[in-house]
Amino acid sequence: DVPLPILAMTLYGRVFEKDPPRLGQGDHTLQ
Amino acid sequence: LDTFVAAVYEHAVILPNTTKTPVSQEDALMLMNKNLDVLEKAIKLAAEKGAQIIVTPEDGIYGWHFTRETIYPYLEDIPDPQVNWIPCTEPDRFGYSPVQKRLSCLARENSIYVVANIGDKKECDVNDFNCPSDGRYQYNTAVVFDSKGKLVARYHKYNLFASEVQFNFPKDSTYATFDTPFGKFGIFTCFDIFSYDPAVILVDKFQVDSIVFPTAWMNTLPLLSAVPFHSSWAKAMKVNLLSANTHNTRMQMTGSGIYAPEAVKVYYYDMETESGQLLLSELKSRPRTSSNYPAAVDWSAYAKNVKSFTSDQANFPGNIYFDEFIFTELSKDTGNYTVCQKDLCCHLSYKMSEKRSDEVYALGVFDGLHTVQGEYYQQICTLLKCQTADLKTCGEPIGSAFTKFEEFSLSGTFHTSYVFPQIVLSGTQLATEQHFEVLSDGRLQSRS
Repeated sequence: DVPLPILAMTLYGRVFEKDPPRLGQGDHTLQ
Repeated sequence: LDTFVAAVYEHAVILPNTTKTPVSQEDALMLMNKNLDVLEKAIKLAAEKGAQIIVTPEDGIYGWHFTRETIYPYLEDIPDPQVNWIPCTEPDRFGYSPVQKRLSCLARENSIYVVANIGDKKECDVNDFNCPSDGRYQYNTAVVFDSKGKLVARYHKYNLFASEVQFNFPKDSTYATFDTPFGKFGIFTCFDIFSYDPAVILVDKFQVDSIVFPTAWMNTLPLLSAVPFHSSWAKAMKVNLLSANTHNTRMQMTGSGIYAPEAVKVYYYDMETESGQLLLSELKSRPRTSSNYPAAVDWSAYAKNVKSFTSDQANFPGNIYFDEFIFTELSKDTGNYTVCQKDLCCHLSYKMSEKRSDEVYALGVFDGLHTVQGEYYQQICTLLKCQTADLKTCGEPIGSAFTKFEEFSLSGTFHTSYVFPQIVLSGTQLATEQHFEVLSDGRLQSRS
């Protein structure tokens, strides 16, 4: 139980039913 | 077999020269053979150390920075595994296939399953409405050869990343699995790990025990660094994950590991050198039947039933990887905070060893569709160190931290059962199961 030097602690949730059919087919791309 | 020894190899890929015109097939093979020379040493060493399967990275044989035309000399026609083919003993059966032959022979001669990533080409014609104008489909492809050298699995990457213009999206999703004496395996590649189809389906519907995962993953702190994210996926999905990343520090690519549902077995993260690394670990063949298999978690059970913490301090906006979060600062050495966006509220209780004046931490929340380099819906609760003491930097990447947390509890009112818990420590190291636990009511908390 050594105290932790935390950079980030995360609960990362994915709501699949709100996704488009395929992840890579979004209209937006990184400029 | 109840257990098996797995290996992954983080490979510092030898890249081709960037060119706008395609090289000859001979030059392409020469480059690929240089990478295969390195992989051969790793495969032999892994086999000598008792490994029964080895995973090598995505793009690990031909590299990257291709156009549709310039990758063509690197491609081979990869048949359906149902043809029952050992390329090592029948190298000419399906035309030009020197890379498949070499991989098959490496598997056969070392009696080890070999997982690799190569490119598949499939000719098509005008009767096919979707056929590209150059008359062929090109697929980012994972292949598996069993310990006799037989091609036992072929997987066309379903969710291509935005920059993979050299490849086609497969028309339909395919599910690549293969059975071994040490459990049932599934395959997907890199960006697929964000997906329901095929990643979650392989686990929930096909009930695989282990996933082999070739990847070329660019780390993006604070949320999407390879080792923390991939290990959290294995923990949440309750399968073994054998993750082999490429190694290229200029591209922020490092972070491979062998992850079991109950524990991180071994991982590698190295931004200091340009070396590859072989990792080995023993795993349970069928983790679902294990006595210490993690219990099911209701991720919102605690958060939905607890009263929100009130605070008179103002929240503020911040950006993480193009997503606009709402943050609140952790202003004291001990405290309780709630921060909400749309349908998601995140609750945090914590105790620091001391509140340092030179480091600022914030609790952030995001509930929305990510729209850059792919679209996917996220609900995120995160406690993070801001890059500087200026609150405008909260969410920007930072590599070191000195503030220590003695106690913490983080939870959220998630509207999904797919929640991936991760803790990243100073130096981008991983907090392990010794440090934290996930309770069945959805709290991520420190072990006392």
